[in-house]
Amino acid sequence: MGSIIAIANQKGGVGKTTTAVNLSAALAAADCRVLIVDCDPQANASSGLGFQQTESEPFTLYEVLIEGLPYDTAKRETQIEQLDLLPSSRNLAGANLELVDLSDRELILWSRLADALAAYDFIFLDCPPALDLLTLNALVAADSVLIPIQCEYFALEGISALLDTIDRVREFWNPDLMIEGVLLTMFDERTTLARQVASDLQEFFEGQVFDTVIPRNVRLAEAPSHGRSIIQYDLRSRGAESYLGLAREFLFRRGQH
Amino acid sequence: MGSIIAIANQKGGVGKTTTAVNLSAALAAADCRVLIVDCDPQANASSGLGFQQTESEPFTLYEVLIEGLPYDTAKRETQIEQLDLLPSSRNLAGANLELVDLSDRELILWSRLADALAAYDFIFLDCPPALDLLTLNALVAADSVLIPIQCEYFALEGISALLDTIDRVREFWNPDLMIEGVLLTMFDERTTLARQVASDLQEFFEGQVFDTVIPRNVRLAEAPSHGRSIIQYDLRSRGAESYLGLAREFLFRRGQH
Ligand SMILES: Nc1ncnc2c1ncn2[C@@H]1O[C@H](COP(=O)(O)OP(=O)(O)OP(=O)(O)O)[C@@H](O)[C@H]1O
Ligand SMILES: Nc1ncnc2c1ncn2[C@@H]1O[C@H](COP(=O)(O)OP(=O)(O)OP(=O)(O)O)[C@@H](O)[C@H]1O
Ligand SMILES: [Mg+2]
Ligand SMILES: [Mg+2]
Repeated sequence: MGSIIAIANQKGGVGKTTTAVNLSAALAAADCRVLIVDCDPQANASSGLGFQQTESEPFTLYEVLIEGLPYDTAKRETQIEQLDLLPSSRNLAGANLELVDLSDRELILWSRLADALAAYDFIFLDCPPALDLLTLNALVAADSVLIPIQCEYFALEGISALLDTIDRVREFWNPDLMIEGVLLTMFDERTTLARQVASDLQEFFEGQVFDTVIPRNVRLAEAPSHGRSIIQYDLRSRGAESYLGLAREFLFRRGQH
Repeated sequence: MGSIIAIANQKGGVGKTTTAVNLSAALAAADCRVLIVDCDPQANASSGLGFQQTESEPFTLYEVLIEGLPYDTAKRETQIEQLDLLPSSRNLAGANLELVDLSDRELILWSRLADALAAYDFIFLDCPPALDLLTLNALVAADSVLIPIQCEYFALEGISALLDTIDRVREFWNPDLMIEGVLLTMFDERTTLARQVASDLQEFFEGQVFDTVIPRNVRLAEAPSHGRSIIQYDLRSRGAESYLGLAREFLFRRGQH
């Protein structure tokens, strides 16, 4: 049975989508069957994998959540073997309000993904930069949560709000929710700020921080404009190396669970 | 009478808060009377100006919006002469749901800030990374909107959704809402990506892009951990230079309006 991993942090621009796309692509290259669910109305994971929002776009996560469309009617194959996508679109922004009136509104995504568990080894949920009903749905559906963190001051600030939300999710809906790990992203080893924040985080999260650190690497920011993951775009880049290393560490850590 | 300027872009991590704090501080240094309203539950503008969320924190924007507390009871003086802050806190995250049931829910912030117009030259609204009811309230209350944009691919993607929202706000609530300008942030002139995206933006927004470009400069990321603006933290940095330049250009462009 597959595992569901939410990639969440309400702080904006910390590398959630970049991690969802590139960790998934690296795991697919290692022969895992992977599904990315784009839970963000910005639909960056969808466009990062080459899916542009067009009027003729048949189905997205919105129809799955709100209209009960089966997930595999909306899912798409990507250019990467073994990696599928459940795309998002702008109308998902309406879901935050439309979900409010449904009964068991926090459990909707969990129930919609039940059939996907048999078809995939890993299902990654790319969350929007907010602790809203979409992110809540993702945390309730997930077995674990991977937390990307930029090594900067504002990133530290938001951690306790996220951990409180995780505690609340455990208390009311998902008692077994674990922390998959904390991933340091856009790390620039030349700045004292980054080193300082990194050591604060390692102390605060003792043992839950991935050894793999993702460096700031412009190739990672270029790849999505070509609709490709970093593995396809520039395999020799430090960005590709770091996400392949993360995939190895991710599998290794799971092998011990 | 003062002007209200929303700083908005639903893409996360593009420099909204950094611009709100440092443009305000530069204008205050130029003898303008400025108020920052922190409309983000992450409360980064509040902590960036040295206000930590504590249990004993008397009042924030939440009480002003939801309980009708007068704005000047919640406002605080900062360490910067002529710059005040209406702080945020975590419980503002609840406002998105609580505002839904109020009549004229889009006009609440606008009505709460009416008294502030006589007391300030400029009121900056730091928005969260979402096109939610808080951002909608900010766009309805504002005379103009300043759009910070990182020169990266995903940042381009979200522009049309933001412009559509601005059009909707003009149609239903605020016909005179203008674009104050588009600000290129975290610009790294060494990368082709940044130069490419910058020229795309200049073509798309003809004439609305500020000449001042904010470079990537680690001092800007360090300043908030000391609770200071870049002007106080490191006046000689490229970060301080660029925000002082932006303040000059901002005033110059307004002098022509
Ligand atoms: N390690 C990296 N090096 C350089 N650029 C990066 C790196 N990781 C991400 N980026 C770029 O930084 C920007 C923010 O990253 P991304 O969009 O993945 O963050 P996010 O947390 O998903 O943002 P949001 O909060 O808006 O969903 C993007 O333009 C992305 O291409
Ligand atoms: N020009 C710059 N150079 C270097 N770092 C910067 C610059 N501008 C902002 N930063 C840093 O980048 C991060 C993102 O900036 P900031 O928090 O201001 O963006 P935001 O758009 O307000 O984010 P959010 O969407 O979460 O509200 C912060 O850690 C900030 O300190
Ligand atoms: Mg994202
Ligand atoms: Mg901000």
